[in-house]
Amino acid sequence: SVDPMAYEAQFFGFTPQTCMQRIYIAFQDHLFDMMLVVEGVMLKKLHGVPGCKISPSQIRKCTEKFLLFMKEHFDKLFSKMEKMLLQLVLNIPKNVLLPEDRVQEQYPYSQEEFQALQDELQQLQQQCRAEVALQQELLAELEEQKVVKAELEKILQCFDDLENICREHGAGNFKESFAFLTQSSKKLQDVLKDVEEKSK
Amino acid sequence: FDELIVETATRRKRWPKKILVHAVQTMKAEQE
Amino acid sequence: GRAQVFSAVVDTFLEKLVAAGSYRRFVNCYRCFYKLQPQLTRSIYDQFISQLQVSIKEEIQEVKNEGNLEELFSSLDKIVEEAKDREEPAWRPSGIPAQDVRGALVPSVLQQRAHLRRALRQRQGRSSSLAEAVLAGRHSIAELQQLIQARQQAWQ
Repeated sequence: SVDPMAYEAQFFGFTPQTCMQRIYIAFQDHLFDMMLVVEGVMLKKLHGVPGCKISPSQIRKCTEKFLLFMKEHFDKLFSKMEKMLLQLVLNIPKNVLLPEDRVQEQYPYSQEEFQALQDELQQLQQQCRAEVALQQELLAELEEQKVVKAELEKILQCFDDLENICREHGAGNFKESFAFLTQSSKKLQDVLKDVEEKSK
Repeated sequence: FDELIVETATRRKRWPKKILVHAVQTMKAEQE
Repeated sequence: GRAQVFSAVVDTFLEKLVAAGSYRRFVNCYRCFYKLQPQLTRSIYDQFISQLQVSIKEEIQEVKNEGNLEELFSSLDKIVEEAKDREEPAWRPSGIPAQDVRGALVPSVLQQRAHLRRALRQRQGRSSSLAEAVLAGRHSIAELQQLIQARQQAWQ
């Protein structure tokens, strides 16, 4: 089973295996190129030696023999290097969390807890809306109360005006003066009756 | 496979922040 | 740090590779040429080895530049250093994007909740003072009505 080393890829931006493959291919190319250069120099040298009995295919065989040997060691050494680099350098230890993921451990919310959090938000929003609606109703009632109070005060004002009129015309305490008025009108009626009887 | 891993890892690194930006915008809009 | 280990491991690889490809081995493979040109064989071998080392070192430097490895290694060293006191394995992506994104959203959702709680408290405060004002208003209207009632009865 291949370890995709995805967490390392999240940090490095490439998979460690790709990095190692990149290095392997480049090193291998250099080894091959060098071998070709070595072979080229030898062939060129032999080409300049008159009556030389060594054929290019012989040199090629030597090259292949040396390269085969080098390649074996190269692969052995490279796999050791790869193992070490993947373990010590291009890896993220199990106990390490990348900065961008710190939030995951600061707030370990399960799905249920997160859902509960979302529900609470919904509920708070509804409560806020309810409060706003309540405020509007209360404000409306306060407006209404203003009007009603104004009306009631007008009525009270009428009573005050009435009493002021009475006072202006000498009737300080309305009740007494009303009683007085009743009495004096009663007297007047008596006097009137009296006069009528006398006049008969 | 390698590209898939890098693509997935890159998204894991970048997208939560991007999504967060939109989520915060949504929440601010809801607040308003 | 990681950068030093990286360089050390690569240098060791190179040393061992050069040690494996010894001059004796080289001569052993190129015996026919060596018999003809021993000095040249030596200098070809020496150049081969030094050129191989130079090109591999250049290659490694290029890989470091390409992958910005020096900087990545030092920042990873810091991150690992910060986690040195913790034993237990750290969180890792679950493979369920929705679940992992949720974790990233939690701080903002908590902020939203705090904001809404604050807003609700403010509104509730305002509502209760409005409610007091309304009750006081109702009370004073009742008083006014009683007053009017009394005045009216008096007139009656």
